[in-house]
Amino acid sequence: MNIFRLSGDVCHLIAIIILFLKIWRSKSCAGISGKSQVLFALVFTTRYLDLFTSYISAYNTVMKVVYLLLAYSTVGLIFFRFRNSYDSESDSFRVEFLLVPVAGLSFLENYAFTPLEILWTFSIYLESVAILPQLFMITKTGEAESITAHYLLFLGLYRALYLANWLWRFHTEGFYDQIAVVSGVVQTIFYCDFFYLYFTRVLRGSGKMSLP
Amino acid sequence: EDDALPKDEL
Repeated sequence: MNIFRLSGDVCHLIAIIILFLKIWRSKSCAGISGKSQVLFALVFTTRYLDLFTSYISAYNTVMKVVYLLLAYSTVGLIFFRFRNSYDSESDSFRVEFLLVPVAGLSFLENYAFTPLEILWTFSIYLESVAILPQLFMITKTGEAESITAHYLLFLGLYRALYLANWLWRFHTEGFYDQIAVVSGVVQTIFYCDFFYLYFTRVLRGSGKMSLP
Repeated sequence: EDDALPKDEL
């Protein structure tokens, strides 16, 4: 554990909590892609199956359980409790275009051809593209509320900090997880455009972030 | 299966 990894995990947690509280307090999930949230719940589910097979640390177990609970609670708010506010018209990204290639790739490129390992690989690849329905939705509607932008900022920070973590681990312990690093770089690239918009519009501008 | 890395990261 190093400072980059710990801050990355904390930013990830903050992002998830920001989104959950935003929906809970406003009693509305307007502007939020339910599809992205389902994909994230699927990411956590397929990645954390090792909760049942191996124990790493109390920190590891607690964080996994918290991420899972929050992910499913958010999905529950969007599709059940506040489903009237869910904008399915704008959330029109075709997730099969992500799921099929990601599933195929996880069978082809993995560390071991075992069910758990393939599902872990699937979760890594899927996480790298899971935010696309949300970014697509913002592009389509042309704006995002600032709180949604804060959510995306913390998700992006989490990614960037994980990259720093991997650089640090490579230098200090020679650790290099090729699948996670390559997918992580791809995932972080998706946030670059958003980072630019965030700093030029949300911080300087009014409450909302508009896209050109 | 030996090349599989331990999954300590989240």
